[in-house]
Amino acid sequence: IVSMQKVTKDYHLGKTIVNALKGVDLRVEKGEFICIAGPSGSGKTTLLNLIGCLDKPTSGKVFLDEDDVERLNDNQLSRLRAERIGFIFQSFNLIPVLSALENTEYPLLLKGVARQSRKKKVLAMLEEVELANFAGHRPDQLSGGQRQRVAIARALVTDPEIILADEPTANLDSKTGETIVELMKKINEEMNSTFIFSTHDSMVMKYAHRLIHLQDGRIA
Amino acid sequence: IVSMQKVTKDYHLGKTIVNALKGVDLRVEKGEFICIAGPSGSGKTTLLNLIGCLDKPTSGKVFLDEDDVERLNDNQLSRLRAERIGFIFQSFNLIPVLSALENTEYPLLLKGVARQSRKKKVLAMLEEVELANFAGHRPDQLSGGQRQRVAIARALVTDPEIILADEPTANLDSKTGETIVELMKKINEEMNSTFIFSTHDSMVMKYAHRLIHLQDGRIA
Ligand SMILES: Nc1ncnc2c1ncn2[C@@H]1O[C@H](COP(=O)(O)OP(=O)(O)OP(=O)(O)O)[C@@H](O)[C@H]1O
Ligand SMILES: Nc1ncnc2c1ncn2[C@@H]1O[C@H](COP(=O)(O)OP(=O)(O)OP(=O)(O)O)[C@@H](O)[C@H]1O
Ligand SMILES: [Mg+2]
Ligand SMILES: [Mg+2]
Repeated sequence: IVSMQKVTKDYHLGKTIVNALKGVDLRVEKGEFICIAGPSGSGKTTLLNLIGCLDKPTSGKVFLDEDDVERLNDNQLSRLRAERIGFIFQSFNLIPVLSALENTEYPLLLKGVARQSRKKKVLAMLEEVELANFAGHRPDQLSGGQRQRVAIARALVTDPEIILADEPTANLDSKTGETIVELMKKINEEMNSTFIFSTHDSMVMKYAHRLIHLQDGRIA
Repeated sequence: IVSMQKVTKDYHLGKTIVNALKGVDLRVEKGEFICIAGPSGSGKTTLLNLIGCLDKPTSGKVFLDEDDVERLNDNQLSRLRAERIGFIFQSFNLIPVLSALENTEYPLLLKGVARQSRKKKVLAMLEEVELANFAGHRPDQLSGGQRQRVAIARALVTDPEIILADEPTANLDSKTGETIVELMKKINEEMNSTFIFSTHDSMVMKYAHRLIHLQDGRIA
């Protein structure tokens, strides 16, 4: 479902160049549950951003289902992201003025899902991440781990084909983290969705079909 | 050095009240290295914010060195925070327009430290957190774990008496996390500074003199 060929990514800062990815080849099949592990600064977020079409490689190719994403125009990319990919960001990227419920609901609004169906899915999802009692709280009225779970709910509520999760349990205690990963595993098995996670958490890694080690911009 | 007596903290949201802390008694001696563990939403950040005088309890008393913090005026509180407490925030709270170096330098500017001494301390601290090569990067040009380490550098650079660290290794891989905790332990031993951490990381807990379990707003 996802394929990368000799992908590099460089960031330019005045005279400095940071080579975040230095030639990555990767192939992910539909329904896989993959973890990407690696030290801080090794390129995990960069890699996920490229897979999720949130950024472009410096060189090399990214394919989604045999489509070269470089050939897609902005509308096609936006639609692809809205309809097929759920993203759990490392810094959550919640909308500060919306409540937990409204943040979770937002991608369904974008997809034009009807109100009754929308409300039902959102409340069910908030229950799954154990935040039903916090539906009305804005992000600044939630703990760090609660915000992370809203980000998770929002990414999963549209039942996307591909879920990219950037360190989804970093701010969660072990028990809550395990609840979340088991939820994701359940979704993966029932819906054959593809999960690609970055993580430092050895508990999360145990669930993976495949573990990819990233080291200094390369797959080790 | 820190004492809390029957401290409660309630957050009011329209008709809803969240009882984040429900009667906490705590005493921390100078030079202790304490970890606070607990599930997401159990009150860790709330507790650290009260110790750090960033917020006020709903009821009960917080003392720093026998001074009731409620009796201190705003100037006294600001000075206390600037001169005696280093804080590593869960969401880092870096200044987006400043580089890693400038963010780390900022508390020294506030203290009026001379330029030569300032530069020397900042560069030494960035070395300690393994970010010397990223001194010129702004926060949006850094990875999640790199931003966290800038937050750590900034908190430690003034050699504060009390360091409050809210999940300081959440975004770090094991090896980088261990490097950081060992740095903190070294500072604790050499300078007899007091460290109070919240954490979910069992590796960090191993270093603690004392482990406090917070559960649903109370110390278990
Ligand atoms: N926008 C940017 N501008 C400049 N450099 C960047 C940018 N984003 C990332 N980098 C650099 O690219 C490298 C890889 O960053 P990336 O965020 O992919 O790492 P990571 O593996 O996710 O790290 P972490 O575990 O700390 O989140 C790092 O050295 C980082 O400083
Ligand atoms: N500003 C706020 N307004 C309303 N409720 C809040 C606010 N800050 C925290 N809370 C609530 O108080 C409770 C304790 O929050 P706190 O941030 O102290 O938890 P925590 O133990 O740090 O959690 P985590 O491990 O997820 O960071 C939570 O239920 C949270 O939703
Ligand atoms: Mg990252
Ligand atoms: Mg917290």
